[in-house]
Amino acid sequence: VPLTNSINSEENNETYAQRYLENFYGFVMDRIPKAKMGVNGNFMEDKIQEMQKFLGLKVTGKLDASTLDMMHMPRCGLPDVHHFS
Amino acid sequence: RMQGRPVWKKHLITYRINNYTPDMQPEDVDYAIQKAFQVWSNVTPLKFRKVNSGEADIMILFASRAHGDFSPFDGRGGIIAHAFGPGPGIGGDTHFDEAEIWTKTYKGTNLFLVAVHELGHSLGLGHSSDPKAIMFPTYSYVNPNTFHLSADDIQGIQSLYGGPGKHQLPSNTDGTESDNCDSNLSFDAVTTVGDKIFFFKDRFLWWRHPESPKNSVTLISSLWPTLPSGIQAAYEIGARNQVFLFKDDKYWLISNMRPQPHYPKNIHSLGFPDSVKKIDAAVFNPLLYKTYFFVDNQFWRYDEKTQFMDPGYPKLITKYFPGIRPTIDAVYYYNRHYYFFQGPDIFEYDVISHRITKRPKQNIMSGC
Repeated sequence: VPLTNSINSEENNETYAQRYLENFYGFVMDRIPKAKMGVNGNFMEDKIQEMQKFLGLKVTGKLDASTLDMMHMPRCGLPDVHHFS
Repeated sequence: RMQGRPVWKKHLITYRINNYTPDMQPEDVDYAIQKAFQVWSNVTPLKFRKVNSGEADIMILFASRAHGDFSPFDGRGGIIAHAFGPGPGIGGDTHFDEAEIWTKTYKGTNLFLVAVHELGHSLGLGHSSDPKAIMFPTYSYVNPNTFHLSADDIQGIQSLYGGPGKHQLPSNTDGTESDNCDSNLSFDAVTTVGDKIFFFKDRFLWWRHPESPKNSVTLISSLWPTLPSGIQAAYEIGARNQVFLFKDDKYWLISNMRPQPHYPKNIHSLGFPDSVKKIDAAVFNPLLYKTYFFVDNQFWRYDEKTQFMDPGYPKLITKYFPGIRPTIDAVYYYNRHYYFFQGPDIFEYDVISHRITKRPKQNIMSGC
């Protein structure tokens, strides 16, 4: 049971993070061909890094605890960098 | 700044609160929004006017889930508000997620703090990566009484609109200004603050050095955005770098020019009876280390060491301050003298000999 919960939790975190990055960092999941999942993975890692850098977190490119905590904080609905110069 | 650098092309911007959250009293919503606008008007030439009908430049509303702008809210938590950059139609509009619990305190989501952020967007600011900036994208509570814009916020908004012009000062405001050369000028409160004397009148604040004819003027809200106008009494304990400001049954502590957390407090916590609703004037005597509070024709004495009212008070002003009329507008202590303000009259009163020593000319401000 703990193993299953853990897997579900990881999936949930990843889905949540994808949506967060789509909303606020211009991450576009749908446009990336499935055959290039490796590229997609890197692209998401880049976007996580972009988010971590912007919000002053440790830049790891991973969905670590502090990054997920930040993603779950209440926030403004405007993108952080996508629409701004 | 937002992409394309959208800004309002005019300096008088209207806003309308389209609907109210049931979480707060409407007057508290009005106050939070007005104060949030004031934060930005203090550092720019912008002025904001509330309208109650028709289309305003900035329309403010509370909404749940999908609300007609293709950016649905997501229930409690997550996204709590959003706003649109300057422009016609939906441009400049600010939306708050009704699913949040909106408050004027630290509980739930503080409307004032979120409004300052969203109105920053309404004026053309994007998100800041500085965690100290109000334009940082995530919400965290700070005491509204000590809140101030970060350098990043100010640099951002002033890069779009410039700094506050001289017209923000009394000479060109909306007609409620005081003429500092009016021979009948009276003050709401006067106190020393460090090496200066501060004179409070309506929403204005003058300051000058005691020995210098030069004075400066500003809005109280420019210096302390979260404090009200119409300060009624003020006194300083110089040795502690503390200034206390009073309005109605509340008082605030300013220390090193910054409003302190956990204020305002109720004046009754100082030991006043319930019948006292406001303080007319207050002055600290550093020789006795006691503070005199003047209320109508009476005064109380408060021991700043024990933090208790002295017994045997109130007493009649006219009996213990010979020559001083029953009600006092303002008073400050300087160089072993009290300076009492009663309407247009000023009395210099020696604290040792207990008598009036001088009646300075009313023209205490320069240029009068």
